[in-house]
Amino acid sequence: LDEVRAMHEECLEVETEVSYVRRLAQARIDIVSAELDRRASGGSVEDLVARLPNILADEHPRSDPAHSRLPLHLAPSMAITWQRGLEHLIGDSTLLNLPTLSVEELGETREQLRTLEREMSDRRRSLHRVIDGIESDLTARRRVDQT
Amino acid sequence: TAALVAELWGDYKEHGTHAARERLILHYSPLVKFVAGRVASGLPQSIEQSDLVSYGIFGLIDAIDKFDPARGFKFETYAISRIKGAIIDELRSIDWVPRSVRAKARAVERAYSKLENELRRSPEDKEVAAELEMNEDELNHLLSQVSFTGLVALDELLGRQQASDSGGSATVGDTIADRAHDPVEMFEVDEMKHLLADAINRMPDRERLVLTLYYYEAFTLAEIGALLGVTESRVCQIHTKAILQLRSRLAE
Ligand SMILES: Nc1nc2c(ncn2[C@@H]2O[C@@H]3COP(=O)(O)O[C@H]4[C@@H](O)[C@H](n5cnc6c(=O)[nH]c(N)nc65)O[C@@H]4COP(=O)(O)O[C@H]3[C@H]2O)c(=O)[nH]1
Ligand SMILES: Nc1nc2c(ncn2[C@@H]2O[C@@H]3COP(=O)(O)O[C@H]4[C@@H](O)[C@H](n5cnc6c(=O)[nH]c(N)nc65)O[C@@H]4COP(=O)(O)O[C@H]3[C@H]2O)c(=O)[nH]1
Repeated sequence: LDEVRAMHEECLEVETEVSYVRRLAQARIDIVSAELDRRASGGSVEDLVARLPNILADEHPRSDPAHSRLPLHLAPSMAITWQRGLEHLIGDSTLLNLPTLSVEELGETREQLRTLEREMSDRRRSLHRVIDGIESDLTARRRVDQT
Repeated sequence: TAALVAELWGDYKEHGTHAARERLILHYSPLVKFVAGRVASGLPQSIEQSDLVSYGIFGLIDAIDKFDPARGFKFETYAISRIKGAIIDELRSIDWVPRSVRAKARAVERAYSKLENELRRSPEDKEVAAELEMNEDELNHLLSQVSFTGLVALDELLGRQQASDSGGSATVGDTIADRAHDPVEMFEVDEMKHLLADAINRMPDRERLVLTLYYYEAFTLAEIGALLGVTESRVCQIHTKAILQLRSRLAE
């Protein structure tokens, strides 16, 4: 049982990291898309920064409280440096230099971020299946103990 | 990039230019999407996500202005804590739970307190309803209006716990933000729940199971309902009742 609990805890920590990289990648994709729209239609960088609440909010409404899940860790331990694979994309200088990048560079970065985001979403989905499996196992054991 | 970021911080802290600040806001703004998403989980759908993100951005700007790069800590650590704090503070100030609903919740808590003192045990639902001069259907209808789910509700619950422990009004959320300068120990929702563990263990069996699965195993209330063989609306009522009973016990 202790082994199952340790595995559960480890999966939760990795899931927090993967969700973190996923959400930062999504935010970057949506900001780069907003910048490309700005170039096409005019408007200042100031306007873009003022529109961040709309750009960063989720497109779809939240699920109702009965289908929401308490995040067991608010954020990953920041001791990690995100350098594996494409993860450096969530910390590079794209957003620092956003107005100075060319349309081609923005398009290329967005494609790479989309690849990273899909990778993270796939890993996250499989982690959720593992975590949910462990949790139903832990709960079944608890029910057996209680009866 | 690390050198570029450090240079920009140096430039901003020295000259305070609007342009440097805007670049820092853009660079770190994805953190707000992450934190706002997690703090929003469990909040009523009537609260707009874009409003939560805008409160979070105020928290990010506050963090950028207050951060001291020379201290050698990671900005992300400090920012995440300030973003969460800003969203929760702003929600409290706009009364995210309408006052009329809060008043009803307080009435249920007082009913639990009074009955537990008199009966020396956990009261039955019909006893709570009778104390409030309602029938059980009316009580369940009232409970459906109150939904204490998510991190914001947990933070408030612990505010109660802290208030009764230390007599002050700071919530655990505040103490964690104070510790933001210690980069090693951060973000542990676990720590918040550790404070609740004793109180949850003393709850009646069904309520203890609902609270344990929701706060410690991250089940959704819908999943807990399926496990208990009750409807979704019923498990939400059981959860709300359990929270109000827990709050009445923590307030003592
Ligand atoms: N309640 C809840 N539902 C969840 C959660 N994670 C995933 N889902 C559900 O599962 C669907 C597929 O998620 P995905 O494979 O990660 O695939 C996602 C993801 O790769 C991406 N995505 C999601 N949100 C954003 C965003 O804000 N910006 C960008 N650029 N991409 C996003 O778009 C795909 C489709 O998203 P949706 O249409 O929203 O569709 C989502 C959503 O309905 C969660 O934590 N809570
Ligand atoms: N074991 C397990 N864990 C799960 C599952 N779904 C989500 N989680 C975890 O639980 C956290 C809260 O999920 P939520 O309440 O749906 O709250 C979500 C949801 O409201 C929203 N969100 C995230 N991704 C999507 C998406 O693709 N589409 C939509 N519509 N909403 C999303 O942002 C919030 C925070 O997302 P995250 O930071 O990723 O944080 C998520 C994730 O770490 C699951 O099926 N099993």
